[in-house]
Amino acid sequence: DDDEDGHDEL
Amino acid sequence: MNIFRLAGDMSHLLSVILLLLKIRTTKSCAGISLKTQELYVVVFLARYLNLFTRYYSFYNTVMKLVFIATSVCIVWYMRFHKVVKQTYNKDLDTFRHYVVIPPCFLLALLVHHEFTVMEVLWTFSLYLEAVAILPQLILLQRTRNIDNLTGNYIFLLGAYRALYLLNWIYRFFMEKAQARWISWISGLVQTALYADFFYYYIKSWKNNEKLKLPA
Repeated sequence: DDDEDGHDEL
Repeated sequence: MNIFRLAGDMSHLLSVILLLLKIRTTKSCAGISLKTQELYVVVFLARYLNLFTRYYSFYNTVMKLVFIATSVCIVWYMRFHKVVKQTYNKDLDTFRHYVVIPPCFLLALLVHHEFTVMEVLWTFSLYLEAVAILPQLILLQRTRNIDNLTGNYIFLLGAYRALYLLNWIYRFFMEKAQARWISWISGLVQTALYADFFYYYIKSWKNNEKLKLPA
């Protein structure tokens, strides 16, 4: 679920 | 996913549901800025292009589709629905929203994490989202009678990014996430723009009065 650049966020 | 992130997403989702509910049940979009809603369409289309390039999770995909679809739907109601469009406060919603798009894009070209199309668009969407609420806040200040649904909608929308700030703090300390200055600063700016609104919203709530912003 996690992505180091925060691209998993909305 | 931590609790702040989930709460932020739910607050965002709830705000959109509330707005659509207001439009559909009261057949009115009074007090809602079409300019802000149009900027959100641009924000979501630019940011969620990564729907096609990378899969994160079912949750992630569904939420992205929901945000794109609902933002387009809201703009459609305000522009084309024969009853709803007549309730739009066109004369009060005068912020020239297109002027914020080029500076945000230019800034994304200059300040980004990585110089790729997707990354620049992603960054552009963060900058644009930070200022997209401005036409709405200006319209709100000019509206004499702010109805509860509109007030709650804007509160939930503001709470979303405020909760994301807590999410970023959590991720940084608890999950040892990398520093993400672009998201953090634009999220901070976005939340700060709501400060004044939050103040009057909470004040009116505590005093059990109708929300009214000073002119």
